[in-house]
Amino acid sequence: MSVDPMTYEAQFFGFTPQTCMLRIYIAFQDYLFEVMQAVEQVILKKLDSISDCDISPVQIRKCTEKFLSFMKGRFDNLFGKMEQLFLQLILRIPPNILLPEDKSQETHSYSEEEFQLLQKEIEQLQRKYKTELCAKQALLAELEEQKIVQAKLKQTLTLFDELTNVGRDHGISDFRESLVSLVQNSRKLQNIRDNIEKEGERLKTS
Amino acid sequence: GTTISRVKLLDTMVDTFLQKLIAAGSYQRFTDCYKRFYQLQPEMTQRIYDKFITQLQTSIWEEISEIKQEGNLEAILNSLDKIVEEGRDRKEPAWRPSGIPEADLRSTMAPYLLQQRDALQRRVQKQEAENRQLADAVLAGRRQVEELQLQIQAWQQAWQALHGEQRELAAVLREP
Amino acid sequence: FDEIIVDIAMKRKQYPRKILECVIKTIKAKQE
Repeated sequence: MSVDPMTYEAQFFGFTPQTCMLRIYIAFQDYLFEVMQAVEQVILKKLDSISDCDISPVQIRKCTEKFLSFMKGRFDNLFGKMEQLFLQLILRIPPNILLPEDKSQETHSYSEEEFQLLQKEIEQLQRKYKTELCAKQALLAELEEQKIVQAKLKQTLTLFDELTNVGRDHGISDFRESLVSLVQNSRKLQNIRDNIEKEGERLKTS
Repeated sequence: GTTISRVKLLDTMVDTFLQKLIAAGSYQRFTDCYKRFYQLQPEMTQRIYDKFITQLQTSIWEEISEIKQEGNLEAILNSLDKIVEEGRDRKEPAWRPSGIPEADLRSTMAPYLLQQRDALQRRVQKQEAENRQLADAVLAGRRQVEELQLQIQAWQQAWQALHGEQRELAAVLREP
Repeated sequence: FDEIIVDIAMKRKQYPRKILECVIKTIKAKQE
């Protein structure tokens, strides 16, 4: 008959039910013997106090053994029955019951492959997360850089604006037109000067 | 129907055990075994027998109490009652250790790894969303930089275009 | 035999939680 080690019960109780029963059996049996011994002592003492009594201690011992062997037989039989009931009804985890510490077993039990798959998935996600973090750093770095570049570009634009404003402050709305009209006016002035010089020459010679 | 607590069951069983043991070791049987002493001292025999029974019962109940005390058995049995009560709806046999620690441990760890995976998934998704926004911002920034560069280029060309007029003006002004 | 049973049973009771604590610590450390 294969012995049921009742490991699951030992996990709950911290001892094996069989050990517990053995402990109770030995204790009960010791008491039975002790009490029988006490009975015999009392009887022997009583007999001592009775004069000319023809019952010998050996005879009393035989009576004790007779009563004890009967009691022991009944004791073992009754204890065997009690032990069965203990192991079935008290010191036992019913088959449909899971101990609290094993709650996680209630759900899906994981095969080696599934477990490795899950671990692989986690590693992939960790890599992905790191990549995303690096991307974030790079994007933030570029945004910082853009801020600097934009500031410089805006500075340059401001410079051009200021130039334009300087012109505007001095009545020049459009430099190019002003220059063109300057060139034209200069040309006109030169022509006028040339004419004047020619007229002058002519007057000198006449 | 009504579930008896394990502690009560234990006491009942011990009590039954004792009653049957005492029934087996009846006074009749006791006097049969100690016949001659009984004939000599019937009252004494009765007293000794009574004491025998009382002492046996006391010792056994003391032992039971001691075991209950020692292993805190009552509390443990009551907690087992509770566990069984909570699991009463479940009919099929529950899981038991497979004897392969790695296999059993996988299921213990799996819920936490699943949690970690879900948390990581959420983090990745959150980071991806954030990065999408950042990428949009970067693209917008690039466009703005391009825009500014074009504006500056336009200005630059405009000013460079003045160069021709400047030269012409200088030439005109320089003419003798 | 009895001691072996109790020893194994106690390990089955305690070790998963202990290992789990280590695993969770590791996961947290990795995340940090």
